[in-house]
Amino acid sequence: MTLFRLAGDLSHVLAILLLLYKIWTTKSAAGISGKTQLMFCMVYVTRYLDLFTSFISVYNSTMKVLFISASVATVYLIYFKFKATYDGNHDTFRMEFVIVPALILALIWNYAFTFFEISWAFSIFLEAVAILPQLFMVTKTGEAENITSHYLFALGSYRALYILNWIDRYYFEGHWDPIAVTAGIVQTVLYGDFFYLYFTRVIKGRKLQVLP
Amino acid sequence: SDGHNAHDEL
Repeated sequence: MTLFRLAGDLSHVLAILLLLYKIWTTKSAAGISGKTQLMFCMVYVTRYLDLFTSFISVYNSTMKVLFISASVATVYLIYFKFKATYDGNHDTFRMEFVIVPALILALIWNYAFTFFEISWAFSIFLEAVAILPQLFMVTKTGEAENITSHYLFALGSYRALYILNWIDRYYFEGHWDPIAVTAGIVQTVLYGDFFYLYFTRVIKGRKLQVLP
Repeated sequence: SDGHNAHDEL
């Protein structure tokens, strides 16, 4: 466990808790893409199928349970409890445009042609693009609440920190995970525009507005 | 570990 990976996981947990906090305290899913959260649910379920079969550490299992349960809770809040506040008209990204390619790629590029490994690769590829509906929604609505910006910053930082972790592991352990690294770079690059807006606006106390 | 199959990361 490198420091970067721990920092990345903690940033990920922070993002998940920030989102739950925002929806629960404002009793509103306004500005939040339900589609992104649905896909994150798929990411965790398809990635952690080994939750009951392979034990890595208490930390690993605890985080898996946390990610799955928190993402299910988030989807529940958006589509059921605070359904009336869900802004479906601005959450128009076609999920199949990312789910199908991720599945096809997972069938082609995986570490073994087994259900588990194909499911794992699908999860990695899907996670890389799962944020797209949320980023599209921010551009469509033209702005994002501050806490939503902080949520996105923490979420984008998590995989950026993992990239540092992968560099660290390659340098010290001499091996790397091509699928995870490739997808992780794509995932982090997709936040590029948001990171720019975040650092030029939100940090200076201004609302995150996508310049028209 | 044989690298890949031990998916030890989240």
